[in-house]
Amino acid sequence: NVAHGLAWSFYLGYLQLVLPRLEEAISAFCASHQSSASLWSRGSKRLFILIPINANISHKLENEDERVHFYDSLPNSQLDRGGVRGRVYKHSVYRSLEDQAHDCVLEYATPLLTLHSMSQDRSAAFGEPQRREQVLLFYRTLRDILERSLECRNRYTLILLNDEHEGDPHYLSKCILRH
Amino acid sequence: NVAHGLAWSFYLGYLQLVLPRLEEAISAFCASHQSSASLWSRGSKRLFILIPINANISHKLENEDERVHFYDSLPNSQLDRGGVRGRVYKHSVYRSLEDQAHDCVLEYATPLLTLHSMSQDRSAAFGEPQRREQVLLFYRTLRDILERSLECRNRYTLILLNDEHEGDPHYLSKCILRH
Ligand SMILES: Nc1nc(=O)c2ncn([C@@H]3O[C@@H]4COP(=O)(O)O[C@H]5[C@@H](O)[C@H](n6cnc7c(N)ncnc76)O[C@@H]5COP(=O)(O)O[C@@H]3[C@@H]4O)c2[nH]1
Repeated sequence: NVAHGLAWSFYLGYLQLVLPRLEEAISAFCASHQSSASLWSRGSKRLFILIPINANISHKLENEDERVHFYDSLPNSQLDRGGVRGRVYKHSVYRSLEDQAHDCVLEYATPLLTLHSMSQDRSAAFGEPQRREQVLLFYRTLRDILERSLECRNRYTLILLNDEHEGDPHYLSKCILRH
Repeated sequence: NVAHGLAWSFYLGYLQLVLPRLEEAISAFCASHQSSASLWSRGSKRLFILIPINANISHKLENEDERVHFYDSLPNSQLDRGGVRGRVYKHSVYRSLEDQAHDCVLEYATPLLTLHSMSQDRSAAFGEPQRREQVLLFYRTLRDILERSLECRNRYTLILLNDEHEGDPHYLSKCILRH
């Protein structure tokens, strides 16, 4: 089951490494970005991870919603990983202009890009009908792993997006507001 | 089969992105690192990907072999990926001092870190006996994907390491020499 392994990979190779340092990175960011400091609520100092069921992932979030703008990157983390010296881990801060301004750390769950591409490559033995089911399995597996993780507690929010959002030009900013 | 998905992910989310740009990155590196320029052979301008069957991965290659030293990083690539603006992809150049000096781009296959950690987490439903078999499945799947990829042709070498290397303090430098 591809999704099972990708959820574990996403946790072990990324979330487990970056979430424990996230609060500190956001504080450093607010200290160096005065205009941002007042635009975070306590509940928003986490990584918002978007999981669209149809795995339609954009590389630029502002293309999904004109009220969402890339603001700046959080300070980078550098870690030695598997022979790569100082591998860089970074997150993007977005400003959402839905009624009032909000800053938040937002990104898609990148393993969904793999699920999407695999469903289009004939040799991957994985088609579009299975993809939806695999996205849901990815979401459930990841949710269960993260719920058991003490070091990641309260540092993330998984946002499962169903297809209704596809017609809405402001789904992302509304989503940010809701969470 | 976890290894099947991890091999596809490693190709679609990493090798397919970085290998086509590798030759250019190495040329730029040689131009800015005069002492390095003469230490590459034509066959060595590729990414050497280490795949130890026991999945025992080190984060610092020089800890594996005292004749191998981290020299510098190749120029970084930055790509917008899944909402992360300017995600950084970088590789490390190692100098091997086995008989004469050689420079090369070397790293472990990162998904093996996931296989290793999963085999140690009781909730991942994946134990040490299956791990060896999964590493071999990862290697074969990756090899087959890469052989079909025109854009990655001649830009990589997969190095499958069996357990005999474990006793040898210079296995890595000898390996580099051989390839
Ligand atoms: N050596 C190496 N250098 C890299 O820069 C790199 N980037 C990816 N990979 C490996 O390729 C495969 C596909 O990557 P993807 O991005 O889809 O999944 C990644 C991605 O969803 C997330 N992740 C890891 N690093 C980052 C990062 N810097 N920013 C955002 N997400 C990240 O966590 C997953 C697992 O990462 P790794 O377990 O490090 O190995 C990956 C994976 O096996 C890399 N391998």
